[in-house]
Amino acid sequence: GWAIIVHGGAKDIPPGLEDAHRRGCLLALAAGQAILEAGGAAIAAVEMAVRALEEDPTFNAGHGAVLNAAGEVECDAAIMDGATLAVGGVAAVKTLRHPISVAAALLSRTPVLLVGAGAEAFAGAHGGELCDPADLIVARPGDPGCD
Amino acid sequence: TVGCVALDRHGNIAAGTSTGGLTGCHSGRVGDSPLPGCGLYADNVVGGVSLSGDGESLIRTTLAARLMHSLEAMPPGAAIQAALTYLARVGGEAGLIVIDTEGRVDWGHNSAQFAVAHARAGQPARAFVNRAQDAQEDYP
Repeated sequence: GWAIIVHGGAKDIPPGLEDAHRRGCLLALAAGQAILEAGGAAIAAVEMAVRALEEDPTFNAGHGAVLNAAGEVECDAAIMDGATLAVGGVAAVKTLRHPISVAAALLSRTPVLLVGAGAEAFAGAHGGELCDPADLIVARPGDPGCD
Repeated sequence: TVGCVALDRHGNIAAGTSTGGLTGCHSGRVGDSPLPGCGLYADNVVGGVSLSGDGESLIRTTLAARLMHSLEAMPPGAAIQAALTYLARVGGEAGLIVIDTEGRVDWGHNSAQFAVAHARAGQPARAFVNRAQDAQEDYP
């Protein structure tokens, strides 16, 4: 059989936002679950589930990232295939709508981890979805973010 | 930070993480999320894990790798507890999700909350924000 589990971050959830977190996790789970139920690959299920979480402004990833000391967005993501032990990762990226998909694109192209402008250049050359960093910012006053 | 672990019908396991970082952190700072063995790991012969929490603590303890090593000898729940116990050496908060090669799903955290949803073949999807709300007896 198949199995899937997603998370939306280890943190203090502000009062009144518990349902938004549960709902967002369930939507992401459904995205991955649909792939697994159809006989699809775990690696695809993980990418689709994380993309859904990155799209949801409830969570600190992709659309919903927090700002660093310079007032900039910097996102990190990685994905690992247990069949081959291949890993793809990107770090300190500012213009990627879905960092997890760029990390997934790295899996079959050798490098394990690309950072900053190099990762964004790779994304531009391999179909990554680029955006304005401002598109990723969501007003969540007091949110410290988390890894 | 968000993450996912999945096991498909062919026995393949994958893990992923994605984060928007920490508010006010130094420009260029990178935490555990993109680092295999720290924020995630997957191996078909053991299982898959994805973590969240204080990135520097997870890096210093290579907590994903430690969790994977524990999974070689114990079920997911015990492996998660062992990892959280080890994390206490350096302090910090963490949340961990796990699927092992037998398809056992579990999760744990020492943070106040940890939003999680999970499902398995033949079992409906469920979501929680605290491990204590998820009945132990439902786990295989």
